[in-house]
Amino acid sequence: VRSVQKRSTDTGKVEVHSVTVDCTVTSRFAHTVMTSVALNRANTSQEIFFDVELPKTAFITNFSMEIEGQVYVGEVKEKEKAKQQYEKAVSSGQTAGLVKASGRKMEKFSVSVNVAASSNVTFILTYEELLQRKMGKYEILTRVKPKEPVQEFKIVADIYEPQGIAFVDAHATFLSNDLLPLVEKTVTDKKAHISFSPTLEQQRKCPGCDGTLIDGDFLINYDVNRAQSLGDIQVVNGYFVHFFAPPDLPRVPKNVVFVIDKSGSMGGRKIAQTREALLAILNDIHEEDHFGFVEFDDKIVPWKESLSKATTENVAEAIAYVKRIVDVGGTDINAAVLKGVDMLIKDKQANRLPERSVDMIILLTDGMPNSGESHLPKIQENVRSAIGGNMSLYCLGFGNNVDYAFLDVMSKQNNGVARRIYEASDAALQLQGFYDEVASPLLSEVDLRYPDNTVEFVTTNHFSQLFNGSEIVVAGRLADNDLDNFLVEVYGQGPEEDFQVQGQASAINWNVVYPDEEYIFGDFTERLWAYLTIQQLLEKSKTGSSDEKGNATAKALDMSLRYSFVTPLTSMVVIKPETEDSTEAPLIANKLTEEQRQQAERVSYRYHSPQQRTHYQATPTYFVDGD
Amino acid sequence: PHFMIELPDRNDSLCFNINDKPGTIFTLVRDTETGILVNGQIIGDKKIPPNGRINTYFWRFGIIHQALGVRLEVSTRDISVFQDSNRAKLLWSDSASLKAPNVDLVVSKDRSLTVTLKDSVKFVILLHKVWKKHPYHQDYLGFYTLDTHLLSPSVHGLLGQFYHGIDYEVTDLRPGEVLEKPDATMFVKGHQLNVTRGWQRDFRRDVKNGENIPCWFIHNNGTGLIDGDERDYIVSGLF
Repeated sequence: VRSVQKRSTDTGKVEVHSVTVDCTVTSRFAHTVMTSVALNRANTSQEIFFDVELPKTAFITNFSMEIEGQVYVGEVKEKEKAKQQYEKAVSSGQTAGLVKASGRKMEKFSVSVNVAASSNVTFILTYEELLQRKMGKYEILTRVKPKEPVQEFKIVADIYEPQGIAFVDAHATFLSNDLLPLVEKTVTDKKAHISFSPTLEQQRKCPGCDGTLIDGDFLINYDVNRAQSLGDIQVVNGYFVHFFAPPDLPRVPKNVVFVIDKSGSMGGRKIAQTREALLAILNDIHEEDHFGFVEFDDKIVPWKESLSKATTENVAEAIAYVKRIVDVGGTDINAAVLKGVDMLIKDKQANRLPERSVDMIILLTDGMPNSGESHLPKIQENVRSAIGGNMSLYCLGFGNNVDYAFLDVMSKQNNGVARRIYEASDAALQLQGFYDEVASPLLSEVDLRYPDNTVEFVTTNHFSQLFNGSEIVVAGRLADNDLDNFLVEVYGQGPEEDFQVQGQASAINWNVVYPDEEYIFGDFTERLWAYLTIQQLLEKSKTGSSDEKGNATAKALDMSLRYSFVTPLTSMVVIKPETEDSTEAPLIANKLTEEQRQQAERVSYRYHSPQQRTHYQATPTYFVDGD
Repeated sequence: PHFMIELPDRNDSLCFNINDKPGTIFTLVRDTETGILVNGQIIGDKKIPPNGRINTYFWRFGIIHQALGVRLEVSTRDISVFQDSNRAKLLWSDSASLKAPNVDLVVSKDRSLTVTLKDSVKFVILLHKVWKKHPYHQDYLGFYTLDTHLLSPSVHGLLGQFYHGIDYEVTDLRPGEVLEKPDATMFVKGHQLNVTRGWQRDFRRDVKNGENIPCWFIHNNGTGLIDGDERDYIVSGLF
């Protein structure tokens, strides 16, 4: 929470009474309410800002303001309809509430409102997200940046996990030795409570100073117990959710081809970071895995025509090879990826790779194909047809100018995902981090099956892989509301044999599991299902056929409106109170797509403060002159 | 005039020439959001040189910062500053500095003018003085933008469009017409261009001889590199 702040420091005073972040997680579904109360102590009205950051994976579900006892509540509308109000506001010079990109994990929500002299304003922002399990843990990230010490500052998180909590860690980037003991953590079998509430004095950088120590990320990580190989199925209020991440599965060997763009535009940091990350990956590669490299510019040059087993000798040879990769030339993504696919197919056919193993291609590029086939839909079509659903394609896109949408669609069409690699100092770590997530497949071709006649509107239930440290989540609605038992089966391919389990799911009696909690937050399983369904529909609206795209978009819009989620298809409109002589202007909260975020970041580069600019050693010069 | 886009991050530069009839006025920078406009007018040589090539140069720039209410007219003859209803005139023959609320000017005698517009942009205009009795050439100006980071994302113009940075790739290096200037293929803004490795001069340090900066030269008035073509940047007046 960047909390409330004044537009100008020379005019009146804004006193921030409180900043509270209240997060409730129930079965991975997090519901966070950020509240900030401020008083305009000046003797004239002035504009007060509410500036917060929320996770990219979250959907805003509500925003309201209370000014002089009057509450202004947000309403989710179809984006196009909201846009008309938004454009009216912008054209009349009003500040509209905006969601902007803010780094890798967060996006920024910012609004301002005119507050009369000696009046209070309360801002309340609510958002929800399904926490994703990565590397064996869930993460609740709260970014806090109040400008000054705040009378009441509080971060509270309550985690309810009926499976039982395996561990909880809470830490913050700003924690000093003095602040550390203020993080309170209470963990019982199925419940955790974390709070952090420093006093005004404890927030100060030094006694009597204005500055605050509270500036950074507050992180809570936890995991749940996993005893059942079937996973955990929870049935609540007519909806079910199935969390599948069985313990103690051996990893499946993988065959990975790294397709590396070494064209001229990868020059400088990008290629250096690529080398650095590949070296780190090679040092960690499992000995039973096979790997290969295809480096490309306008020419396609495989390291070797076949994949190599990750023996010590081969890895040493690969390390020497990676160190020699230099940037030059154009970009032929099409031929390079097809070469990688071809290598995997040929090696599989020639029995050079283990029969039960997972095939994947990791493409590292900054995009912009300009050699060979350069028509993007044609490349996607070629790659999809070559892969034929038999392997996964992961795309790592470097830099702000990469055509992310192209990579995103291409990966999703081939059972993979795309990830942007931000060119910050830790780009190599981002690459490694991504690789670590996919480094250990446990199962392939995972199918989660439920009786057809008892469930409906089930989210995606087939997954090409399950990776160690991750989790598969499927949710759906029960056709019969009274049903509290149903048969669940899971199939998958393991390294030695097929994985096959079945069991009975039963409804949880929350009053028994949490007898002291009167209210957690109502219909969370239904909202979890809606969140997951919307996410998957939004993906389908990008990758499906044109008919599928239209249907998926319409359904996603309908559900976003029904469940009051601010998604890329909807906006939240709050009618903003204005001064007596001006008309009402709406505030709008939008959700950015990854492409829009990228666009915003290209722009925001231009708004670095002068201090930040001094970090750049060389400044570009643009000039015109004569000889 | 030759345009140069220096890209220190890539340790590389792009360059191109824009020529048209003497008297033509081009928009170099236009930022509608911040209200900044830089136009420049070209002149030709006094008469057609023996080689028959008409060279053109900038001799006059008009600069406006609408929000700050500042207008500057800089020519090879003198420098005029208008702010609100005030006007000041500076001569190239004097070293002078002027500090107004929204604009700082520093004139280095017969050499350069540094302009800083408050919270927006900083640039230098160089004066190239040519021997008065030179049979062909006459005085001309160079325009160097030094700090553009506060301009808006919508900034455009012959120079302004590059303030966002530019993505390009060069491949297929091959011998060119001149031995020391190889040709190559450049992929930029969706175009495939034939470019030549050459150099152009940066006169900031040495206004007389300049300093050679290697660059990829884009032929035909920067066609393919600039958005549209050079005629799209022609305007009828300096302001």
